[in-house]
Amino acid sequence: NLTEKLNRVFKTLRGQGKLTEKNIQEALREVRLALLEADVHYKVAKNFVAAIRERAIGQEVLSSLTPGQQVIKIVNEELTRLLGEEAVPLDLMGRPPICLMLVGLQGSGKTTTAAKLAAHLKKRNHRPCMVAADVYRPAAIDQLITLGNQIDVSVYADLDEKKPEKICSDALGFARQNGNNILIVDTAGRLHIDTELMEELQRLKEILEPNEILFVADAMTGQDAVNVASEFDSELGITGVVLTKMDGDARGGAALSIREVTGKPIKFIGTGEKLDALEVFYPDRMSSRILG
Amino acid sequence: VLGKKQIDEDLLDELEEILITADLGVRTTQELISSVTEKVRRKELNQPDKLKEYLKEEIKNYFFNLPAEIDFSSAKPFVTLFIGVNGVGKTTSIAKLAYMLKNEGKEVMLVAADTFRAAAIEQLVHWGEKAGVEVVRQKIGADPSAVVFDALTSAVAREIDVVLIDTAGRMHTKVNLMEELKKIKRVIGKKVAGAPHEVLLVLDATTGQNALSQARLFSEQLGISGLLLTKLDGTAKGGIVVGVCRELKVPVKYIGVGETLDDLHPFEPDTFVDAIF
Ligand SMILES: Nc1nc2c(ncn2[C@@H]2O[C@H](COP(=O)(O)OP(=O)(O)OP(=O)(O)O)[C@@H](O)[C@H]2O)c(=O)[nH]1
Ligand SMILES: Nc1nc2c(ncn2[C@@H]2O[C@H](COP(=O)(O)OP(=O)(O)OP(=O)(O)O)[C@@H](O)[C@H]2O)c(=O)[nH]1
Ligand SMILES: [Mg+2]
Ligand SMILES: [Mg+2]
Repeated sequence: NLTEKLNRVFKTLRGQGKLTEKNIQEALREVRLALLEADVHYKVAKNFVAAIRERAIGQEVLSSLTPGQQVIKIVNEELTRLLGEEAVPLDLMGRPPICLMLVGLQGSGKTTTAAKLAAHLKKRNHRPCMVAADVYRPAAIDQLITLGNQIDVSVYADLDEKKPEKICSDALGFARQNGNNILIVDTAGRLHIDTELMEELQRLKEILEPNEILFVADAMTGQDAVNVASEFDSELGITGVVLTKMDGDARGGAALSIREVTGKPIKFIGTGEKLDALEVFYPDRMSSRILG
Repeated sequence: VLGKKQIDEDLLDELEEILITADLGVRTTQELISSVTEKVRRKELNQPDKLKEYLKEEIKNYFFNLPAEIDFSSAKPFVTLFIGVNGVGKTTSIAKLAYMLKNEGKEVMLVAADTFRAAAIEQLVHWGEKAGVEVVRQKIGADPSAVVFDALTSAVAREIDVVLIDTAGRMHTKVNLMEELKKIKRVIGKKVAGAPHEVLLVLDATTGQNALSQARLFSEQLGISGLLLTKLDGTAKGGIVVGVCRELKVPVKYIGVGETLDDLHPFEPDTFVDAIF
């Protein structure tokens, strides 16, 4: 792992009291490789390592740590800081129904996350209603209705309506009548480069005036994370990120890439297929995971 | 890259960036860059415009002798098992392959062995109708091995040409779920000698280096005979298959390039590698 690699790098340099330009060079190379192996984007890794170099050079090595551990400490602190220093909760302020939109690529976990969020909010005494706005994927509406039944949360769906825009505006009316204070809108997976479908999302945004547009991203996403996230953010303006499938063994470097390129907070992580598998995001845990 | 007069540090950095951002991964990229550096050192390569061509050939070598074709007539019923982690495109890819085979005149049967996920069976049933092929299914929560067993009994009796089996997405790290998959494979083998004839691991082109861990574990536990790379219609290059082929020597059989029934193509290394650059 990285600690072992760095300790090896510094083995020949022990007894030195300071981190210098020279002994840092090789160490930072190992850090950059670790980040790339963890799927952090090429440019993000480069910038990150440059920032670490700035911070590290000239630093006194604490007597309680090896130089390798000292570098890891700096890296961990910086990575944790970048990932988001404190948990940012959902924005639920305003006149009901509060709208939360879930968007992202195909298969990232939006529909499942919608139900997890609904269960999470219901536990906190909210009255959420999910909206089945994916009219494209076979049995998508079926899927959301089934999940809604599992957690006893209402689902607004219209099997005869082919326009997500109409479904969403009707859902607003339904929520008001039905006494739901939060609407969780599940949208169809789409490519960030699909102009028509991205415009559809913009229309849904106008109709829903959502408090949150959550970008749902797969923790195992590679270098492409930067392209996708920046496109969704620039076209829609996302307010937060949910990183799913964290129960696998992906290092999750996409988290840093997405955070760096959008500046938006990671609010939750998905940790399994069951509907209670939604956790608050802890930047320090994510940092250790990325560094491996 | 082509504007350079000589192969220097900057050019190698540019190439490193192209390979890494295409998801080839650190190890494969280092191997390729070392190979280039060595050729330059031995004066066998000194023109920047030849560099890209050299790299393309080196990458294509990783796919060498890994045939993309599947001979669906080599067994009857020819049984293909689809496996992979959650959300990568297994169910949709089965639909596409079924459509392709049906248009080649084959009698195809789909098996809805994902008895776990909400509306998974309904999703496959819908696709079966669109593709014009039958789907064998039971209730949600049924034992997937039992569904497979019954489907194969029927396939043999009715002389079906090709059976495509859909399984639930699962993390390769979950021991009990991998055991479930192993049991499905055993049941297939008991019912049809020599089956499954193909075990296709479905990988999402947007996946990063975790694809290697997925491939390793599925291969170790199940044995895989081919890869199916989906979502290449996005901006991801899918370079992860280079690392997987390099290490496991498993061929890429098909690529998925969209969400409709025609969006499945046989894998072509030349086209794939060109797109990386
Ligand atoms: N292991 C694991 N699986 C997950 C998680 N979140 C979602 N899934 C699974 O990932 C697969 C895809 O989830 P969906 O909710 O259908 O994804 P989606 O984004 O709605 O997909 P599209 O609507 O087709 O774009 C399903 O098998 C889910 O059970 C998670 O945190 N962990
Ligand atoms: N753009 C694009 N989308 C794809 C492709 N293949 C599948 N999809 C989409 O990816 C999403 C997930 O596909 P599924 O077939 O449900 O994936 P799966 O592996 O069966 O998912 P689970 O059974 O939940 O594990 C759907 O929205 C599909 O339409 C592809 O090649 N390109
Ligand atoms: Mg969905
Ligand atoms: Mg499926």
